[in-house]
Amino acid sequence: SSSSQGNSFLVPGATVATIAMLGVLHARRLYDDKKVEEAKEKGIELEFQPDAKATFLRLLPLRSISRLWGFLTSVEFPLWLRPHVYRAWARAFHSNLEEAAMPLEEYASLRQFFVRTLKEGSRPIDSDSCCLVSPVDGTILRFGELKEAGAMIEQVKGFSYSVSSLLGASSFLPMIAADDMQEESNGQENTQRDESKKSWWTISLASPKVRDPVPTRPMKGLFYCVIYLKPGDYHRVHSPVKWNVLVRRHFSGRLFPLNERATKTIRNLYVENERVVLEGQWQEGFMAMAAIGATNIGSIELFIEPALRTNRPRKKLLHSEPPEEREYEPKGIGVMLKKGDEVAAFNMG
Amino acid sequence: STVVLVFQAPISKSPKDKALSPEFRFCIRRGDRIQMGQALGR
Repeated sequence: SSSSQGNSFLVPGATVATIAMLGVLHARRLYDDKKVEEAKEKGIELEFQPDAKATFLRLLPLRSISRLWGFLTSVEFPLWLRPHVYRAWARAFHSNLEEAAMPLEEYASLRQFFVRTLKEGSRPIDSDSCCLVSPVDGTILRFGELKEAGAMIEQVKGFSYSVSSLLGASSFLPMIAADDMQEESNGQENTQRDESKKSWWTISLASPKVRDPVPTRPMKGLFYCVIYLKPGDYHRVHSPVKWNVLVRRHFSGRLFPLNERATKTIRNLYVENERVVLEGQWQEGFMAMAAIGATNIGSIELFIEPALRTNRPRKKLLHSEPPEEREYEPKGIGVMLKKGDEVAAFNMG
Repeated sequence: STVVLVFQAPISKSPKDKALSPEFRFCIRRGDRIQMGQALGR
């Protein structure tokens, strides 16, 4: 009798304590977020500050958690429940349901709803042939020109990652690099040309700006743009320009979250996470697009290569192993994409 | 999830260069919300 009395106190007690703890954590999070917003308004930039949470995340089986999340969100809802669930999701993450291509009842699961297509004309493509359009809906985190030899992109103030680590070493571009080098007007002997095994990056970033001998041809710089997709955003990826995709690289990495907090506390977030890189050429030269997965949105579906599977279970995760690479046929032409063509989708789990 | 674009585009160092071929310029700001299909730069 005394044992049952103990249990009857323990269970509600533990529940109340857990709820209280979660409440405190949530309040703390809201307070931190408010501080970040205030700092931003004052023009103070976030600085890299590794913390215990980042270390803890490294210990978690995030890929398994991601796949479990994918499994749970694939569960089909009864017809009557679907509009309620999706409206709740839209309210929580500020999605515009008016744009959904199909009636809400037709999305059987949250996973299907998440990668929904949009109504015709919802996203007009800027048709100016000189312009490069956004491949996704999202928030601009960083952009600029890669000027230094190391070609580093700043994750947040105080921590940067290299472009070559993000994209991997190109194997098909040395010919382009060699052409570029021939165009160098200063006549310096290019000792790098003989190093055929070096990647294009190594060559190009050592001399990123090359002046053509023919004055009508412009110098070329290397630019980057980082766009973050919130959970409520449209999660399909489109082509930013007319280009030829020559190579696809799949890095099977971790699946850390990619939110603002994570960028501030987890080192090498973008170069450690699972990602798919498409590389090729557009009218101005080199073009690469990296789609980086996260815990909740772990798998990347590539429409130009439907057989590609990402976020797969693995016995052991070796982050140092090279990416799986595929060169598209026909060689040197690859897959031709027009501006705005659908290329990929981020799936839940 | 995040998408990173890396690309080559024209740059110019002198007004003469600009006259011959305009340089690439971003038309966005950090923190901007952008939709698929809107210009990032020209």
